[in-house]
Amino acid sequence: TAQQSRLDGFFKPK
Amino acid sequence: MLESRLEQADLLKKVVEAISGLVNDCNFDCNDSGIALQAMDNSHVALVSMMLKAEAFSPYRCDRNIALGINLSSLTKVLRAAQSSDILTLKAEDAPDVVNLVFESSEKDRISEYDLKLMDIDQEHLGIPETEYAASISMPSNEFQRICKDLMNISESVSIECTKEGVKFAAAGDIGTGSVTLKQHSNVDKPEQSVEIDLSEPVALSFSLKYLVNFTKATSLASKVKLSLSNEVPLLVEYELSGGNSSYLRFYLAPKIGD
Repeated sequence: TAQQSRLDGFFKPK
Repeated sequence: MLESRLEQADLLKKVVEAISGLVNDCNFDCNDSGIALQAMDNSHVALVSMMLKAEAFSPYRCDRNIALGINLSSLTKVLRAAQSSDILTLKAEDAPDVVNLVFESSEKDRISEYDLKLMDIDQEHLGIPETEYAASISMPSNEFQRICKDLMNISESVSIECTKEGVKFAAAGDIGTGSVTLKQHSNVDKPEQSVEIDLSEPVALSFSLKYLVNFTKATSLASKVKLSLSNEVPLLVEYELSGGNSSYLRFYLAPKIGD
């Protein structure tokens, strides 16, 4: 089944 | 200091209602361009980003950067005291312990005044890269809400597939499957009913419906919603706020990956 990804992998802290 | 006056308390009431299911505490960052907010949900799957431009207020004054750390359930309690059509004024000192909210009825001679205690919130800001999305879909916000709610009865996930034929929302669950397909069409008499699809390449992604349904709590803020997608990047769900001054409420949702 599909795994829920996290936003941390896409958006980095400024 | 901050002093900002909104013609309709309803706008802030609805924004707070729309985001309080995702976020408990967050900073309202005030500066001379307006009031901004960025916060992730606890599981780091969804992010809300709000911008209320100075032009959305009349008048608006904020001389320096002020972060108002607010517990949203406390703010909700205070905002319950505001009638939707009340004029709402937010005020804060430069290094504030409280934010002052004043609700004025234009019809009755009533002025309500509340001070809400602020909290220190150590919140990291995420850089959201400017993205050229492969597909963007502009559609009636109530239609999007309806589709998400209907498909949540079938499954916890929805696949969104956008091709030049249209956009297909599909769900598969224990009881069976369901899908809704929308084709591009323009309604000249009621432009808010139009569906516009801007596609540079086909996209297919899956998302959690629980989050999407949560985002659609913003439906009453705007007649249209814009979905922006690219393969393997977060979905952007955007509602325009208060007509034409580029104020917005945006939600980002991380996709489900691998099947």
